[in-house]
Amino acid sequence: MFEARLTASATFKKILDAIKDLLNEASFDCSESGIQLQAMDNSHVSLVSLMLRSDGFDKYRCDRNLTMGMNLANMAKIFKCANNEDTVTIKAQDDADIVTFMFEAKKQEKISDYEMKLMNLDQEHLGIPETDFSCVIRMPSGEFARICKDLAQFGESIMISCTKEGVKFSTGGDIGTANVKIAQTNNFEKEEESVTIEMQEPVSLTFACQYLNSFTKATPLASQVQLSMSDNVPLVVEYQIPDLGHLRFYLAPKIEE
Amino acid sequence: TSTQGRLDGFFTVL
Repeated sequence: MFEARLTASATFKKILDAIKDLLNEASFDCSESGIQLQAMDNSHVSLVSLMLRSDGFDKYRCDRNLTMGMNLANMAKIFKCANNEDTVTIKAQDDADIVTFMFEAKKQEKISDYEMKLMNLDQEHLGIPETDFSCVIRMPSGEFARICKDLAQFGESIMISCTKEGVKFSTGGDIGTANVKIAQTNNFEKEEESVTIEMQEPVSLTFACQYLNSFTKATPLASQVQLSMSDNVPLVVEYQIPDLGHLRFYLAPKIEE
Repeated sequence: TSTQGRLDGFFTVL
């Protein structure tokens, strides 16, 4: 028996919004420690890694490890039927081929349930090596989204250059060039508005705008985003989901020829 | 010019 109950179904809506452009379907691996999802997009350029800890749920029971393959567009259709304030309960029997989503309004005046057929996706499980990153940048997630959206008007790629002075986002195309520089802040009072840079070595890498803009669909999940970079390894864009877990995106850099 | 890299090779298949 698997059962996970979360007071805010809005969190699930936000997670689905953030990943459904990159993935058509994905396996949710449920265990005692929580729900995990790890999948590459079809072109193997980006990887989505979601972790929702069992202790972040209002109720969590997982008697046996369970892998639930789900079509994310269909899952999003079901979550559209829930109000943001509804409590969601996800239920499945051991070895089941269906999953049930139950939505309850706060005062129990409306209870609805939706059953969805599970898919056998046979996805590979990937080991992600531990990396000591040369640069780790933390900045307001809204600001990062704004920069990616603004620069995408001018070019297909964004170069992210990190030095101890700050971070520079640059692009260029037919119109001309665009550069946005962000400096480290000393704003210790408002943590969500701060920019912090931990730099071992300066790094400069180029990434596709299209993917960065997809990742920023996760902005409503967290006030801050963390960008981790090293030469020749994927960029990690991480959103911490308060009291529940994290959503990470890995992106292969563009290779200069 | 630049080409898009891929993630294959960065991760190990478990």
